[in-house]
Amino acid sequence: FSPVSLGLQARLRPLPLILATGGGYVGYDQYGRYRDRELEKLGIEVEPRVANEAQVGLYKTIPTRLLSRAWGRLNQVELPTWLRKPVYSLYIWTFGVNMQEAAVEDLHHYRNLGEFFRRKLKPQARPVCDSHCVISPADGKILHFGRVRNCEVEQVKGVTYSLETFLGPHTWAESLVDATRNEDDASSFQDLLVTKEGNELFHCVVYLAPGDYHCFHSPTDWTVAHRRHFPGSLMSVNPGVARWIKELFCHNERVVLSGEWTHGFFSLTAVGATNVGSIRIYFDKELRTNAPRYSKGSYNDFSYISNNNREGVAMRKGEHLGEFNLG
Amino acid sequence: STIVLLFEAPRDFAFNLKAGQKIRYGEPLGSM
Repeated sequence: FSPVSLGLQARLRPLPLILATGGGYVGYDQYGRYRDRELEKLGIEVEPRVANEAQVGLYKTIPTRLLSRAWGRLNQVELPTWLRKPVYSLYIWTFGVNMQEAAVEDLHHYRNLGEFFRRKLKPQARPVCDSHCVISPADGKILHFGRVRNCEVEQVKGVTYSLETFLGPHTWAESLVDATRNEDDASSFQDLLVTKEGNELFHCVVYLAPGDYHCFHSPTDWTVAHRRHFPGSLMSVNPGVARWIKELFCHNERVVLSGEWTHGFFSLTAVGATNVGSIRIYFDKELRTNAPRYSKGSYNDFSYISNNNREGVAMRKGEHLGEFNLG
Repeated sequence: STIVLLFEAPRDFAFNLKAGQKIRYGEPLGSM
């Protein structure tokens, strides 16, 4: 009964309670997911189980930006030549990377994992489709696509986020949209974006897995007029989390490029995640993402339209546009 | 990481995709 053991016992006493409560909660949650899967197998549509405010708040307390920057620092450390092959081979095996398509297949060429992650592809590895007006800007998995309705965009089936929260206020378009269309004409934010009669607003979400090629390209012929950078969280954006956290893409750090294509408004948004917190746009040297400090809910605008360039940055379909970087 | 495309197009624009499918840069997403 020494004071030390009494103190230790006092500290250990809540542990079983915490474990039992946590275990019970996880068990209940897993049973619910199991039941949903069984119902889906029977063809019964099941509402996705979306996290509540408390769960999102709890998730957001995880210092994802700090972890992301630490992960980035770690992957800038130059690896000794003898260690490169085993480290990159483990990454290749874990994430199913296809090195035959890489422009440089020799693993010793990459000084660190950050460089390996930014690897380019052989030019002929990805022929750009000529017969369609919109192509995929990156390798990945199609999470969701379709028409935008009632200013809500689906990140995955059944889980939506607000178009206006995602893009921010419609101030970037003063220079794009002709003066005749003013704000009160449009019945909603969505109508503000659609500049031509008879058009609709469409969206497509491409998820890039850790083993995918992480550069992205121009999805069509368009001119980029404006960039809006939203600093934010760096929660994971894998499909499981996208099914669980509503408005996930509005919480995370992201860079919105907007402009015009032949049919009117066009935008591409790169959304960061825990392991890939940094976003680079090749023609935008000013952009700095995943900075240590930022004020919540803030964003910063940058226009590519200047006195001697009234159009913005012209991008051809398939042209190199940017990349995600570790950390 | 994720890339979100948002764009206006004529009503008859159609995606030739399936949710959950793998896709590679350069492959078609859809057309009018």
